[in-house]
Amino acid sequence: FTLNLLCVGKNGIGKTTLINSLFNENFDMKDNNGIIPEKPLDLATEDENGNDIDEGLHSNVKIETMTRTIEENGVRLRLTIVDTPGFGDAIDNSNAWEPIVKEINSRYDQYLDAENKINRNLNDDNRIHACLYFIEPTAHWLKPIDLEFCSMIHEKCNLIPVIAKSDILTDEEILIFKERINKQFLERNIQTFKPPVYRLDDKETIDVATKLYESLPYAVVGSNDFVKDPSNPEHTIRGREYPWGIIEVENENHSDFMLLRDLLIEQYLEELHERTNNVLYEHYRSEKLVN
Amino acid sequence: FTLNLLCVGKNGIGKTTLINSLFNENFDMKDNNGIIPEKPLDLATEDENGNDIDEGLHSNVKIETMTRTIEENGVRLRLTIVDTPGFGDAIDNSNAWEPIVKEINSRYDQYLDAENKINRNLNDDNRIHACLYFIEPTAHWLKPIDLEFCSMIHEKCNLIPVIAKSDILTDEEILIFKERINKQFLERNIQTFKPPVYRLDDKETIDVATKLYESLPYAVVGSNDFVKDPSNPEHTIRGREYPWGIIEVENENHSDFMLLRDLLIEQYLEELHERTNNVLYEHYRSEKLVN
Ligand SMILES: Nc1nc2c(ncn2[C@@H]2O[C@H](COP(=O)(O)OP(=O)(O)O)[C@@H](O)[C@H]2O)c(=O)[nH]1
Ligand SMILES: Nc1nc2c(ncn2[C@@H]2O[C@H](COP(=O)(O)OP(=O)(O)O)[C@@H](O)[C@H]2O)c(=O)[nH]1
Repeated sequence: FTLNLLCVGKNGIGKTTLINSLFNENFDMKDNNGIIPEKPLDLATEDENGNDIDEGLHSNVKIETMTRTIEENGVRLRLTIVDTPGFGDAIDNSNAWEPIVKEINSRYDQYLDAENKINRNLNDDNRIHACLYFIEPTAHWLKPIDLEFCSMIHEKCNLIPVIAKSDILTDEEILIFKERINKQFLERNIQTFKPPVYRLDDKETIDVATKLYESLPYAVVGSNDFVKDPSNPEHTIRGREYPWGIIEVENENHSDFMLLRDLLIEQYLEELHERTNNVLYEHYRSEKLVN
Repeated sequence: FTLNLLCVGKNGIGKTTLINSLFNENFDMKDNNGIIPEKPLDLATEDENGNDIDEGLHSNVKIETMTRTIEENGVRLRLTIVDTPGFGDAIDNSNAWEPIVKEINSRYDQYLDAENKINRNLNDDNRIHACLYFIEPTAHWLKPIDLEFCSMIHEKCNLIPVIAKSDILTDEEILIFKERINKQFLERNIQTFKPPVYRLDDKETIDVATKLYESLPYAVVGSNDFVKDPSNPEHTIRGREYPWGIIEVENENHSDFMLLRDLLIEQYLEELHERTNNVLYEHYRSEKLVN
C-alpha cells in the first residue's frame, strides 16, 4: 500500500504534529531528517526576529518530500508526505497555489510517461492521493487564500480540509464554523473527498461513510506529547495536558481526529487511490490531450 | 476614578471578550452600541467571503472610542476603551502604528491646551493610561509588526502586553513563549509597565509587585459565556466549556487573567495615572518644547 499525502497550511498551524499523531511517527517537517526536535517549539524556519527565514514580501512556497515505510496493524504502508513550507507565510501571498499545482501536475506527467513506455512499471505511483488542507481556527469564515487554494486544487486531487488546533474552539463554535465553511464551498462548487457508497453496502457501512462525509471539515487536534491516560493511569496516550483537563487526541468526543484517521488510513485508502486514478488522473489526461 | 485603556490587536484575537471579562461588562467593540451580539461569532467586520470589510492591500486602522461608567466594589470607574479595528488585518501592514500614535499624541495635546488655559479644568483627563497589546498565541517569537508597534508605543503610554487566547498553549509552551518575548523586548529596550515598589512597602506588597512584573506578558483567557462552576454547581462563572474540562476565567491556575485585573483595576490604577502624568506626559511635553 502507498499513500502520497500533500499537506498545505501556514507555518506553525500544526501540520507536523498532526501527521505524527495520525501515523504514530516522528517526521520532522522542518528540516527533513525525520527526528522530532527536542523542543517542538524549536523551529528552524524562523529567526530571532520572528521573521520566517523564507518570509519576504512575496510568496516563496517550497515543496519538500519525505518517504517512510511504516507498519500499521501488520500492514505495511509506504507513506510519502509532501510538505509545502512557505504557503501563506509571506506579506503578499498571491499565487501561493502555483508551485503546489505544478507539483501535482508533474507527478501526473511522470505517471503518463510511465504508462506510455513499452516495459512500463506502474508500481511506482507517485501521484498525490489526497491533499490535507489546514484551516486556521478563527471561527469566522474561510479567508480569500483558503478559497483560492481549494478551488485551484479540488479537481486535481482529493481534497480533505481540516480545522487545525480545533481545541481552541468550543463544540458550538466548531458547528457554526463548519456550517460557514461548507456554505462557502457549496457557493463555489468546491468538492471535498466523498467516501463512495456502493449498492450492496450494509446499513452500517453506509452510516459510517455518511458520517465521515458530513463531518467535514474535520476539527482536529494533534500532539507530540504523551500524557497519563485519565481512564488508565498505567497507560500513556497522546494528549495535551492543561490545568483544566487533558485533551486526548484519540478520544472521539474531543475532536474529529479519529474520523480523519478512519478516512485516510483505515477505511478509504483504496477509494482515495481509485478516485485519483479513475477520475482525477483521467481528467488531467484528457485535458492534456485537448491542449 | 478614570481609566482610558487603548486596546491593540488583530480582528478576532479576543479584545472584546477580554474587556468584557475584565470589567464584567458587555461592550460591543464591533459596532459600538455596547450590546454583545447574540452570537459572539456574528461579527460585523467581515463579509461572506471572509474579507474584512476594511481589509485591503493597505493598512486601514480606525480609532473607535467607547465610554461607560461602571461600578466595581462600590467604586465608580469611568472607563473609556479606545479600540483599533483594522490593526494588522491588511495584506500590507506597514505603518499600522501611525494612526494609533497620532491618537495618543492628540490626547496629550488636548491636555496641554487645557493646562495652558486660565480657567483650566483638568478633571477631563483623556490621556491614555495604558495600552493593552494583544499577542497571537503562536508560541514562536514576536512578529515584526508586534516589535514595531511596541517600540513605537512604549515611551508614549504604559505598555501591558498580553498573550491572547492562551488556553491554546500548555503551561510549558507559555513559559517558553514568555521567555522569548521578554528576550526580544530586552534586546530592543522595550519597557513594559512596572508596578513601582516604595521604600516603606511591606514584604507582601513587594512580592505582589514583583510577581505582577515578572509574569508579563500575561497569558490571558476571556469568555462571554457563563458555565456551571465545577466547585459550586449552584453558581455560574465566566468560562469556556469543553468535553475535556472547563476553563475558568477567574481561576489563577488557568491563566494570568487575575494578575491582569489586579494590575489594571485593583492595585495599580493610581500608579498607571501617575506614570502617565509624571513620566510619559512630561516626556511628550519636553519633546514638544524642543521641537
Ligand atoms: N493547542 C494545540 N496546539 C497544537 C496542536 N497541534 C500542534 N500544536 C502546537 O503548535 C505548534 C506548531 O506545531 P507544528 O506541528 O510544528 O506546526 P507546522 O509548522 O505546521 O508543522 C507546536 O507548539 C505544537 O505543540 C493542536 O492540535 N492544538
Ligand atoms: N479559546 C479562546 N477563544 C476566545 C478567547 N477570547 C475570545 N475567544 C473567542 O474568539 C472569538 C473572537 O473574540 P472577540 O472578543 O470578538 O475578538 P476581537 O475581534 O478581538 O474583539 C470569539 O468567538 C470568542 O469566543 C479565549 O481566551 N480563548
